[in-house]
Amino acid sequence: DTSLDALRQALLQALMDQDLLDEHRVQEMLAENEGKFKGSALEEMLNQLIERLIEEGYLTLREEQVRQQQQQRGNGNPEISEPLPRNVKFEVTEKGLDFLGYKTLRNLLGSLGKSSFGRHDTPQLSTGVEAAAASKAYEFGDTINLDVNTTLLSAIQREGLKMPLNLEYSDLHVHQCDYQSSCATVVMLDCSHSMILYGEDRFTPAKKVALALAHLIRTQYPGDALKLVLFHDSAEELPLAKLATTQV
Amino acid sequence: DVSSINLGDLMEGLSDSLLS
Repeated sequence: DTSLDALRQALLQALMDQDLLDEHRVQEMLAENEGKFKGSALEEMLNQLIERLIEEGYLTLREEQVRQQQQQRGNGNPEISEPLPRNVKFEVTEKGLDFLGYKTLRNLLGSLGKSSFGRHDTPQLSTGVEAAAASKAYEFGDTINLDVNTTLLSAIQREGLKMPLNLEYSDLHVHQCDYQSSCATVVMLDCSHSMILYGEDRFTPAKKVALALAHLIRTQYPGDALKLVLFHDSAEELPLAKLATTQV
Repeated sequence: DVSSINLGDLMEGLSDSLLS
C-alpha cells in the first residue's frame, strides 16, 4: 500500500518503536481534537515529517489519475457533484533506496565480531598486512616498472661484482601488482507463489538480501555489472529502482 | 518537536513498511 494514509500509519509505528512518541501522548493529541485523527495535532506532526522526508529527497509524491469510471460519474447531470478525493501515492526515491540498501547491508553484516582477517570494516584494530608480490622476469608487453634491486642482483650473480656492470635482457625484472578484475552478477529473485504460501511472507526477507547485495556490489566493486531478474511463471529483468516496491 | 527527529533513524524504522 503506497497511499499517504499507509505512510502516516507506518510513520506513527516507527515513532512509537523508537520511543519518540508514546501511546499516552497519541491519545492526548487525539483527545484535543475530539478523538478524530483528521485535523489533529498528530496528523499535523505526521504531515510535517512526510514533508521533511520529501524535502530531504527520501520520498516523492505523485498523484494517480482518478479512474475513468469516477470521472464519468454524473455525466449529463448539471448539478455539481462532490469533489473527488485526491489519490496521492508516495514513492521511495533513488536516494531513499540507496539509504535503505546501506542500512539493510549494515544490519545483515553488522553483528560481526572479531574472527579471521577479512575485508569488512569493524570497530576493532589490527596490524596492517601489505603483501608485496615478488618481481618477475620482464617479458615483452609488460609495464616497465623495473625492480632495480632484483635486476642489478641478477646481473651481479651472473657477471660478478665489477664495474661497469653488463646488463642482459634476461636480467630485467619488473614489479608485479595485484590484478583486479570486474565481474558481472545476476541476482535472481523468486517471486513465485511459494514465496507467500500459507500466509508467510518469505519474499520481503529475500528482497532485503537482494537490496543489501546490490548496495554492496555498487559501492564496493565499481565497474561491476549488476542485473536483477524476477522469476515466477515467466521471468523478466527488474530495474534496480523498482526493487523496493516489488511484490509477489 | 518534529525538526529534532533524525530522518535517518526514522527511515530505518520505516524500512520494513517501505520494503514489504
